[in-house]
Amino acid sequence: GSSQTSITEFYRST
Amino acid sequence: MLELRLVQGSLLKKVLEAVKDLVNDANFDCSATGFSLQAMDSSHVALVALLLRSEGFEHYRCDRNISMGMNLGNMAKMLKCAGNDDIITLKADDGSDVVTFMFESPTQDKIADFEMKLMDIDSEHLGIPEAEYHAIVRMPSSEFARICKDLSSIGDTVVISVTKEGVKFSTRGDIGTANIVCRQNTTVDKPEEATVIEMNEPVSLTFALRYFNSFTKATPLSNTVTLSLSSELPVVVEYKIAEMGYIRFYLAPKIED
Repeated sequence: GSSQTSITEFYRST
Repeated sequence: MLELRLVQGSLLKKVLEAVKDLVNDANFDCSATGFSLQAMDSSHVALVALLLRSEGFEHYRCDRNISMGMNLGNMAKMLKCAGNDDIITLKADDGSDVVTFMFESPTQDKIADFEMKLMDIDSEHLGIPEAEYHAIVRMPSSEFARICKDLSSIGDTVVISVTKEGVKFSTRGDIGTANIVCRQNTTVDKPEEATVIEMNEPVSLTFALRYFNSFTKATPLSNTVTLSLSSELPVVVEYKIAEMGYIRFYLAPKIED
């Protein structure tokens, strides 16, 4: 199976 | 004081139809640059970024940067009341907790005012750095929408693979498998019908089709869509909004366990 990563793992809060 | 007059009001109607199912509440930011929005879906898997540049408005007055929290479902309900040919003007006074949408018919014989309550929204703003992508695919937006719809009747995820041969969309489900290959095709009559592949490196990534089908609600905004792909980066699905800006969707890939 595969798991969904969150967008916040790639981009940081400004 | 904020006053934005958009002659092609249908653009704003289409923008709302494109984002309202993905995001419930969002802050619209208004500055000298333009009218923009950045928001994530409730599960923080996808992100949408919209920009309508100030030059694209017939009249654009924004005395100071403001952020207006809106429920996108309610905003879509109000904009649905505007005719497709109507001129739409957004107005807000400094410190006001309402925004007014004014709809003018092209012949100026019908003028409507809709006032909507603003909301306080705590939203996280993410910095999206410029990135080099392994592959960029531009194709007709209707073709991309068709592929996403067709594949979602077979499986839940799509593997997008870009090679020199073309771009392949694959899925598998309980009933079987499906593969759709689109080859580069630049010898078409109209440039918007072309499929153009710029590839630096082959790339293959897996994504949830449910999100792609949501992104394709932006299809009426542009004849073409651009997919920017890199391993270990979210895909960027971009619809250019003629003369005004863009709507971009970012989706994190699925990782094999």
